[in-house]
Amino acid sequence: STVVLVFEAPENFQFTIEPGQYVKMGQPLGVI
Amino acid sequence: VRKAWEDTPIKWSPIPIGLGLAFIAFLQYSKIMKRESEKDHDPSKALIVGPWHVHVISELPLKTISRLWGAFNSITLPVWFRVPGFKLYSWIFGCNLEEMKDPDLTHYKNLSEFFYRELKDGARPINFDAALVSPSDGRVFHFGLVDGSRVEQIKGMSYSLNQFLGSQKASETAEIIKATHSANIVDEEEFAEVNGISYTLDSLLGYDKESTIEHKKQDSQGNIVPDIEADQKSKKSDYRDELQMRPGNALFFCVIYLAPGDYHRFHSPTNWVAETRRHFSGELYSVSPWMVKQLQDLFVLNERVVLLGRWRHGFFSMVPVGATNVGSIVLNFDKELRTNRREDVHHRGQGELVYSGASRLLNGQPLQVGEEMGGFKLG
Repeated sequence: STVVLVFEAPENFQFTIEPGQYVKMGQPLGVI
Repeated sequence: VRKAWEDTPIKWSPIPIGLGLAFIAFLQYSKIMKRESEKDHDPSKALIVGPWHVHVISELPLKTISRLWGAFNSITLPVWFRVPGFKLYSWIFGCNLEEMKDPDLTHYKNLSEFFYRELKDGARPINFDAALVSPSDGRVFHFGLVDGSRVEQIKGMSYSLNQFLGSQKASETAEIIKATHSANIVDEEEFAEVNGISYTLDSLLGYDKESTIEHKKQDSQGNIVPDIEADQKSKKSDYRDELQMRPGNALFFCVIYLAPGDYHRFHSPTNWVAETRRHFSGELYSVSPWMVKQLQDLFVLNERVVLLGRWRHGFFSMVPVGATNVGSIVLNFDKELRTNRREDVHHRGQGELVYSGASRLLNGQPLQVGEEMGGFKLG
């Protein structure tokens, strides 16, 4: 199963993750 | 026949110009018609494109297999088998048994219950400082900017955002966003209740009420008084402005893959309001990284629940996508939702899969960061 997020955000939004990284629920995905 | 073949003289003669032109026109017309039909491809249809083994997999009755898998795993297991059985499953798929809410394995009647296990309170601390947190446990498959109206599945392979979110034919992504929001504008004074606590939608979304301009007017005696009517009008238009794609904003996406051993409930990744739920009863291909690399349009083909809404920065959507082993998607706030049903009819033909989609307004379901929204169940 997969969860996909599609969202509008300011252009300075930055993902704080790497492809292939294992994340747990509640861990940050991005910051503005 | 041989005599006729050998003795019949061949007489070459020019083709009439009109006939030649008609033939060329026919060829050109066919080409244009083919091109136009590809351009007007119905967005409710997705093409199965991939190597030969993908086509073989696409012919399997995956939904039936998924339902059988679910039914099989709902059989109550004998108590003596539960501990060794679940421990074996955990060893194979790497489940962490120490973080389960109920650590007694004999309490889980079958694999379905174990698969949908809850976690201990505090097992997943929420980072409240981040703009966005992970909605589930899993591996980050891909993330980035939405390029025009296409989302990159893997490098060099993308799918249409319109198809993924379920737009009407020829509509643009911006129009979906606009339509979604304007379809169900929630009055700003409306209160939302989450876990027994009341919030205004403004506070939940983080809109700054203090910044609203107060309008003044002169009354009949020349005194300056607040203009309530102008204020209300202004607030309404401010709301509409909020619901448009704002200047300086962009569309982003992020895909998280849940492996069979992961905790299979999903939570709200931010404070937002879900306004529409769209259920697309597609196929149930595996969404493993291998399959994602093989099958173009995988996320458009698979059964999914599209939740559309807004957060403090504008449009927000979250889409749980089903797979062969986990065909059942559950939403805690929408008990009417039923996925992977036998009644959902699919039509196949010439490599195309036609799926049905159903929308439902959620009347502004407020969701707090970290709040459990639902999950994936076996079968």
